[in-house]
Amino acid sequence: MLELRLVQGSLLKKVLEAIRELVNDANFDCSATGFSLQAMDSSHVALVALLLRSEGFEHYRCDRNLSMGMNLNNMAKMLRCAGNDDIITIKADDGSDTVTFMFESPNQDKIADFEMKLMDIDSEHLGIPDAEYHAIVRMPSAEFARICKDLSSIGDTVVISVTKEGVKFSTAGDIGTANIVCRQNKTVDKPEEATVIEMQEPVSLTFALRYMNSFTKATPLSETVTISLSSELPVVVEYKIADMGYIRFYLAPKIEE
Amino acid sequence: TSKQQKLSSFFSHK
Repeated sequence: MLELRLVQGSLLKKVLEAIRELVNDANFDCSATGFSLQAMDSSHVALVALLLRSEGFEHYRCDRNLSMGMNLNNMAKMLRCAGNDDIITIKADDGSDTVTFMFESPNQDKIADFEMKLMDIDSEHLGIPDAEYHAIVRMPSAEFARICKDLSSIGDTVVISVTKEGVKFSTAGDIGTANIVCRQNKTVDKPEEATVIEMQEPVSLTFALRYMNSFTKATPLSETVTISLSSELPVVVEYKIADMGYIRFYLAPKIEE
Repeated sequence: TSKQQKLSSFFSHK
């Protein structure tokens, strides 16, 4: 028996919108820790890891560990039927091949339930080692989204370079080149507007902008984004989800052949 | 030209 009641149902709606472009089908894993997902994109260069901790749910019952295979586009279709202020409850019985999403309006005058078929998904689970990153950049998520969008109109890849001076996003294409430098800026009115760079050593890596743009679909989840870089390691683009957890995107760097 | 590395070359399979 599984019953997860999320008062801020809009968070789940936003999570689905953030990942459904990257991943078609995925297993949601439910355990005492929380509701989580790990899935790779079809070309195996990007990975999404989601955690919504059990403490973030108003009611969290998970009698035994359960893995539920879902088509994310179908799940998003159902969750779009929930109002932004609705409370969402996810329910499943042991051994069932369906999951139920229940939507309650804030004043309880409308209650809807949507039952979705589950699917068997053979997913690879990757062990992600803890890494020491050469540079960690925290910046406003909207700014990062704007940069990725702007650069993708010029080129296909972005070079992210971190130095003491700041973080530089560069691209090149048929029509020309573009460089955007964001300097460390801690003296702002609100902490979420700051750009903060923690650098052990300079790092410069190249990534496909198509994936970066896909990651920025998570922008509505968090006002800030954290980009962790190390030479020859996948970049981690992390959006914190309120007090509940995170959504992390890993992307392998491009290498010269 | 440059190619994108596969994540499996960084992360181990569980």
